[in-house]
Parts: sequence; C-alpha cells; structure tokens
Amino acid sequence: VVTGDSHDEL
Amino acid sequence: MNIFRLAGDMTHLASVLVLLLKIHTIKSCAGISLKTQELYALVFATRYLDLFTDYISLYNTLMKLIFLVSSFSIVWYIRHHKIVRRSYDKDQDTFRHYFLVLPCFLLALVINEKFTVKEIMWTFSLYLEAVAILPQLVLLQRTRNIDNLTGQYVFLLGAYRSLYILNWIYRYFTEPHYVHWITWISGLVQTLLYADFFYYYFQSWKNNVKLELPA
Repeated sequence: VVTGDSHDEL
Repeated sequence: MNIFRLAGDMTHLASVLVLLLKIHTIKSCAGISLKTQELYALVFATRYLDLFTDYISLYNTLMKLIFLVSSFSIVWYIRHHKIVRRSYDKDQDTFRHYFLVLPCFLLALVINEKFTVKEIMWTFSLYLEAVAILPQLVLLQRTRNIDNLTGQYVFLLGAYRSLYILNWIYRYFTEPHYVHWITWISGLVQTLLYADFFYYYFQSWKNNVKLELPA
C-alpha cells in the first residue's frame, strides 16, 4: 500500500 | 498511473534495453561512458532500497528489478567481459564522476523531504540521476562520432525525463496533495542538460546528416 510519504514513481 | 508516466517508464526501459542490446550483440561499448553507467547503477541502488519493504504494485517491483539488473549488467559487461572491455576507451572517458557523488550526497543531507536514511538516499539518487549523464555527454563531445545506437540511447534517456515532467504536471493538476518540489526541480535540471543534445540530434535527423556535437 502506498503510504503518504513513500515514493510511488520509479 | 497516467499515460505520460507509463510512456516515460517504457522509454526509460527502452533506453536501457537498447544499450544492453548494443553491447550484447556487437560485443562493443565504443562511445559508451562507463562512468555514466556506474552512476546509474548507484542511482538505482540508492533509490530502490524500499524494493522489499514497500510493496507498491507488481509493475513497480518488476520495473525496479529490471532497472537494477540491467544497469549492473551493463557495468559488469564494460568492466569484466573479455571482449567488450577491450572496446572501452578509458582514456576518453575521463570525467571525474566521483566529484558528482559527494556534492549530491551533501545536498541530499541538506535539502530533503524527511531526514531519514531511506529518504536521504532516495533524494541523493534523484540529484545523482540529474547529473549522471554528464560523463556520457562529455564523451560524446570528445569522440565526436556518435554511432546511432549511442545517439538513440541518450535521446531515449532525455525523452523519458521529459515525459516525466508531463507526468508531474498532470499529477499536480489531478492529485490535490501531489507536490514534490525536489523531484520536479531535479528532474527539470536533468532534462535541461539534454536540451542541447536534443537540438543537435534533431538537426542531424532533419538534415539527415551524421550527428555531430560541436567541440
């Protein structure tokens, strides 16, 4: 799951 | 995921595959800067530390693995493959790329979104990626003769980052809390570094002449 601060882009 | 980002990722993937294909098929790395490849391997190694901790999607994990394996394979080929290494021109690839690593790391210590190890390494990888192409551009200027695979490689790398800028604009307008100044500025600086290469690339393509960069 994408938490707010984690970066979801490569 | 929007079309700009998907196109950006695919272009980035294509750039790496073009390079691997070139080195693997013609067993030569002429015109390729090992230093840029080492910097890219470091970029991916420091950016994908969350590979096993934060699961975002299968696509995300798969792409991270591909980028890690391909970038380290390219470095291995140029450094250790018995045939490829002979075509590496270390006298021309003299950019002191270690001088890029430290300033990027120090900058990441000062300007980051959160003072944690993972976030600082991630920010470091962003700054390093912005300047990682410099040894390659310097080498292209030196060797002057750019074979079209190397030209395509640099072009695809620049195109990937340009598409990411469109992705950030799209996300800024569609996702209320999507603000990442560090990513945007670093990505913009990186794309600007390609600007003059793009100019000469299109000139050579339009006039159908061999790509030459001014000395």
